[in-house]
Amino acid sequence: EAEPAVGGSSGGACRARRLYVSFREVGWHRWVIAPRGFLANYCQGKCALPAAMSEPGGAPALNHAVLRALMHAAAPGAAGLPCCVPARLSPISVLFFDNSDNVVLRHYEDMVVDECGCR
Amino acid sequence: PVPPGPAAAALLQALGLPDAPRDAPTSRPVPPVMWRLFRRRDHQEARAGPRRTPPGANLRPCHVEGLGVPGNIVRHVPDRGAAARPPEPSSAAGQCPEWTVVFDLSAVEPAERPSQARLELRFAAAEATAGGWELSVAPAGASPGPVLLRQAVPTLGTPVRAELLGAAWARNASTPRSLRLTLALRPRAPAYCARLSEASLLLVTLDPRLCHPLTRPRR
Repeated sequence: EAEPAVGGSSGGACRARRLYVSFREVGWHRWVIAPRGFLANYCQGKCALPAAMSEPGGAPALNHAVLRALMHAAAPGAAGLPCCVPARLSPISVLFFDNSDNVVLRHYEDMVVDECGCR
Repeated sequence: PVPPGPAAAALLQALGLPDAPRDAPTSRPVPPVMWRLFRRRDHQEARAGPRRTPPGANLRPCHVEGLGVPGNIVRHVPDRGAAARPPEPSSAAGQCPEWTVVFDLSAVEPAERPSQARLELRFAAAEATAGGWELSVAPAGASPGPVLLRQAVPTLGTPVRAELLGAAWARNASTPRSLRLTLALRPRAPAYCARLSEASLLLVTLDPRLCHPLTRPRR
């Protein structure tokens, strides 16, 4: 389940959008014990000024991103806009049965987008 | 369900799984210790959400909080020898039986470094005895090997736990593909023998390939 994407990067400033990954939908619900799914989210949106600057309390803006947004404002053809990408991620843990009948708890880094930023 | 294709295969690979396990074994309940570890981790991860993380605080990514050891994979391995063990009559002290337990560790990859291997035993039909019991663990095989571990067991009311890492195999050695052990539990004073009702191994490993350095704290 995902928040409807906004056409390309034309609408809305760069931010995290909701994306829920359901293990049942992926067909793994028989061997994944928990969780049933997780909010992975994704980044989308425009990185023109002022979005290229960081949101209050968000990840710090990269100077280079601000520079690119400035250049694009001054000469759109000279360089493209910065990209809207994950700036802060969180881990998840998954409990499942493996092929040897073991019950396994695995910890995975960088599975959930908490914050997006322009880079 | 998504038909197995390159996308599902890529996701499985990203999760460090060679292929999608087949359906869950019907008769295998999830051990309470695994639920506890999952809920403890899941609870922390929920608390570490973007809105509630105190500045600078980070979950230790390669550490099993509930067990206090480094690791990012915890496996609860059942005893494969249980099915082959004949039923035992309870017998007097001095003639207590020995049990062979077998743990299949072939799912552990060579890159994974073990940080804990906890044997967990549950006994039945045992009466309390003065002085308690003594557990001995030796490698199983045609000729009895040296005793790897001796441990005093004051009571059988709670599961008996013994740490095998450093005893059954060296700490810095890679995990064996299979672990076959002979166990014996002898009462210190004349008493009826106990009966082994369940054996399992809780193995914690650290896969450095999935272990990222802590994210840089915010300036």
